[in-house]
Amino acid sequence: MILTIANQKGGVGKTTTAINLAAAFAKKGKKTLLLDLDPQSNSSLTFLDTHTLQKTVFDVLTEPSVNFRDIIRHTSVLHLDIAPSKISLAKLESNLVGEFDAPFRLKDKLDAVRTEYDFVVVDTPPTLGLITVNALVACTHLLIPIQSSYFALEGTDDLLETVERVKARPNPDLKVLGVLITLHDKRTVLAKDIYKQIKSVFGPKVFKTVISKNVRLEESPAYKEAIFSFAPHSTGALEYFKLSDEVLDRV
Amino acid sequence: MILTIANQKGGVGKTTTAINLAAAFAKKGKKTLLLDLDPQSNSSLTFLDTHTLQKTVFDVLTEPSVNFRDIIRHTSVLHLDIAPSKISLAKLESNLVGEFDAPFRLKDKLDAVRTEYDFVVVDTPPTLGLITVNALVACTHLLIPIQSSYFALEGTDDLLETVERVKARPNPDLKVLGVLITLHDKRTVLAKDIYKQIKSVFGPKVFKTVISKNVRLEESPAYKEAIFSFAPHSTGALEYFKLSDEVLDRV
Ligand SMILES: Nc1ncnc2c1ncn2[C@@H]1O[C@H](COP(=O)(O)OP(=O)(O)OP(=O)(O)O)[C@@H](O)[C@H]1O
Ligand SMILES: Nc1ncnc2c1ncn2[C@@H]1O[C@H](COP(=O)(O)OP(=O)(O)OP(=O)(O)O)[C@@H](O)[C@H]1O
Ligand SMILES: [Mg+2]
Ligand SMILES: [Mg+2]
Repeated sequence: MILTIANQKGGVGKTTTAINLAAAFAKKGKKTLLLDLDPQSNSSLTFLDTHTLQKTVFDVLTEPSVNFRDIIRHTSVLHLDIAPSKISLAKLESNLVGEFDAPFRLKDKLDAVRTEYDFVVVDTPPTLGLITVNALVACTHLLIPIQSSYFALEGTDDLLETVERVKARPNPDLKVLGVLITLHDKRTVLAKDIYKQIKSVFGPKVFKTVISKNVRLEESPAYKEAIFSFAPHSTGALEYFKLSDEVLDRV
Repeated sequence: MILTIANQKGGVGKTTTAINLAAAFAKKGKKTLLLDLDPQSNSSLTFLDTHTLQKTVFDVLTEPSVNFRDIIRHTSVLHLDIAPSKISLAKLESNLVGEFDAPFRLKDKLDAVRTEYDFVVVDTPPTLGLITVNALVACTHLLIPIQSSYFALEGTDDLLETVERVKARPNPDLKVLGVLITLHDKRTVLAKDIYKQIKSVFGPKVFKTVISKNVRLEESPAYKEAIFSFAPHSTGALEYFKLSDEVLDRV
């Protein structure tokens, strides 16, 4: 299973979901690869020092001689590997202008390692450009994190339109695995209202698990850890573990 | 003064700052234009229904015959106009590939209306691509909102590198007006730690005004209002008004 975490709205918990869902799969003994496709490299920063990296995802996608095996590293979490990025990935779009296979670069290169993992979890940047299109073409499933806030709801039409375009030709098997409500604050009326609106728009696609606002989730990357080792009994750890159960049920 | 609000990290309060700072200038009687350069069009959504729009910023930047005067609209706030966008702006980069004047499109088109306004406030998307470069080339000053969280601090190197490249040739007069700490939660240790780190990195550039987390700021766009009419006595209104005083002091 190759699971892309995408939403072009910024700051809705894509990276936080990618890190902790990947770590939850690893905790269940599943061999998991966290693939960082965001030039901001927040997922990579959580597990390593990106300044020391020589080759990264950018090189794999632009140089024929560089493969994922050359850049994949183990993390501090058993069964969890990472394919890291750094800011150079921001040049991908201008680098691949005019290349007719540009949307397929990730899919083609991922073929060499995908059988070695039970799960590949892909973190994406807050845009709908070539990088995110590569993730949508290469993946089998899509998980859409949506913050329960006004702006976050408005942007989903554009994302779903992009998904339909990808399903029409480059990746007909792409499935929307589900919509995850994140950064949810049960105390505010706005969050409750938006939650109802998201349910009425997406229906059964919405995961039963809701990720509530929890400062431990914000802190754990600063200590180079996923939530399960940093604060194993926090609400964040329980909720992301429950989410991993729900994801396994849906596959 | 043309003030760009930029940070490629997502969800750090760029739009919330652009809307409410522009509204604060208007409240002081300054003629202000809010220029939405984000394809997600969150600033535009706050004041109008973007589905009804014919021509938008995308048309101004790609068609010689369309000018800002053709798309600028009044908002419900006295002295505040808006130049709206919609998702079509996401095609700007692929539309202007190979055009040697691509980074200057906004600067050139803005020349026709800039004298009609005391302030132009530019909202940008969470990327460092051609759209944000256009904003950095066209503006006189840059305001960088930074959320007091781990990931937000890591990304500022890349933004400052882009700013130096813009200052080297296309816009030597570009000044970093200041760094604004947003979404600050005084109660958490992490936020206090990050605040100290931001101060040690940016020194006097950091505004004294800190914008704290305040649900009224999250709610007001859902009611098509800036904070000053939606919740005039909220912390968010007081803080953004104080920020507008500090900005005027620095210019
Ligand atoms: N459930 C949560 N509770 C508290 N803080 C959270 C939660 N989820 C995410 N955060 C924090 O909110 C901010 C945004 O989250 P994150 O960086 O994961 O979003 P993103 O969608 O990956 O952002 P970008 O669009 O920049 O890639 C981060 O500072 C993160 O630590
Ligand atoms: N001070 C604040 N208190 C509470 N909520 C806030 C505050 N500032 C912003 N928000 C909320 O946080 C979310 C992110 O803010 P906003 O959309 O302004 O960020 P942005 O940087 O413009 O995001 P993007 O990168 O997607 O353009 C929004 O839901 C907004 O309502
Ligand atoms: Mg992210
Ligand atoms: Mg915004």
